Amino acid sequence: TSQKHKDFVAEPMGEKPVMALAGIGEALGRRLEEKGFDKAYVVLGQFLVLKKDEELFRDWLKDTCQANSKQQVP
Amino acid sequence: TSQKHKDFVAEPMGEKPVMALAGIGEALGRRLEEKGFDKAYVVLGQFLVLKKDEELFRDWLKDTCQANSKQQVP
Amino acid sequence: MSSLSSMSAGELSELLDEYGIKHGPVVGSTRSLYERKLKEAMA
Repeated sequence: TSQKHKDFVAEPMGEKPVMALAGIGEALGRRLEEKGFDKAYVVLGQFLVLKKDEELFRDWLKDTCQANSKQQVP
Repeated sequence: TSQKHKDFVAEPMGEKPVMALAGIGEALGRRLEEKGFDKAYVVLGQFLVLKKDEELFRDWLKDTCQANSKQQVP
Repeated sequence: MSSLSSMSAGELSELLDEYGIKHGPVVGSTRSLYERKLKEAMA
């Protein structure tokens, strides 16, 4: 697990920006923000709405911001 | 806060069914299940994707299962 | 108005901003709510 992920889970998610999520860099974060996913909790919401199905979530991430498989949230 | 809500928040949400949510009775729960919102965490996800905006959430709940204002999740 | 359903999420988002309708991301589970709000605002 990356240091970024450890930092993220070390405290409540609160209003953290989407780029605080491990695996979401500048480019991906920008595209997610443009689509309204400006906060980490909104991305979590989408994951939950997708029934915590990782494959569905990856597909959604790819569709939403042309994320490649490497760039995705662990 | 109702006993149902106290019970709900007393332990992790895990895989609790949607009807475990305070304010969601049999009828509303059934309609939510029909729309794929069968677990409490999926409804939480929808609340997060609606940016935790209570008005939007109420509107969505009304649309989704013709919930009236009384029947809604506190 | 039926054209709303053929709009992309981005286009809907822009329209929601245009009409001053508060909103989050337009995704599968929120789209119908926002389309309904836009129809009301456009009516």
